[in-house]
Amino acid sequence: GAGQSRLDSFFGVS
Amino acid sequence: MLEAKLSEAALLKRLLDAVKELVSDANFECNEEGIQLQAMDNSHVALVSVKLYASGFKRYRCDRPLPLGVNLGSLTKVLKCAKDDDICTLKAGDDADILSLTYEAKSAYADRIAEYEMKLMDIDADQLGIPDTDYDASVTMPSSEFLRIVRDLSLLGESVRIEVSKEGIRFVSDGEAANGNILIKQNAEASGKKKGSIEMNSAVTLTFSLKYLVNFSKSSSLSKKVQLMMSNDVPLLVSYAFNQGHIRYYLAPKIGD
Repeated sequence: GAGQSRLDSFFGVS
Repeated sequence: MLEAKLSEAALLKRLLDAVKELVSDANFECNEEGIQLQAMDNSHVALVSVKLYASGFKRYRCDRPLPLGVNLGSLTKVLKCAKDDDICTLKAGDDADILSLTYEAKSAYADRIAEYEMKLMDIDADQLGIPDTDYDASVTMPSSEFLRIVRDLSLLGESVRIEVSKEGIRFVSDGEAANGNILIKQNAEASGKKKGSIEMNSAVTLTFSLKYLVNFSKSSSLSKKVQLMMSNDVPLLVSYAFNQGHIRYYLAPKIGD
């Protein structure tokens, strides 16, 4: 099945 | 200091219900504009963002920015002690170590005033920079309809594929033993009363974990409508607006096969 991505890879975390 | 008076405790109760399973501790960032909460779940798959406008309160005062570190489980318990239609006042001093909540009964036969206090905590939270996004598709639909769809499909499988095309918006779940798909067509104005809308610049197909969408749907009690904003390969934005503010969720897509 498809893998779950994480928000960190879309939004910058500081 | 913060002093914020809400005309009904039910709003806070519903918000807590819609947040507490995603996030256990969060900062309520209070400033003169209102109260905001933004937090990711432990797995960094979903983010919830709540905003209560200062104008949405019966009375609102916040002299300087004040982060209130709240254990949402504790706040849920304290809010359970309020009746839905109680007037609810939140107070915190500048040291932000205690949150006090006062519930005033509206009933005519007696003046009940209940006071509770809960401990606040220091929370060192990640700050996420959410970029402004021009989404390729925007779908507005009744929140009860969205709740029904994700709850039904979650019985069949773990994931849902959402496809927005000229045809409308389609929700597809392929389970091991059964599959299902639900199409909502663009033209939903049969009764002459507009129930929803689909705006699309280009077709979008995205796959998401249903357990998060079921969780987001707890916000159906806050708003009759939900807006889904989508672009290929970016997080889904699920937005519920109400008179006093909004609650928004971001959900990272499933990718690859």
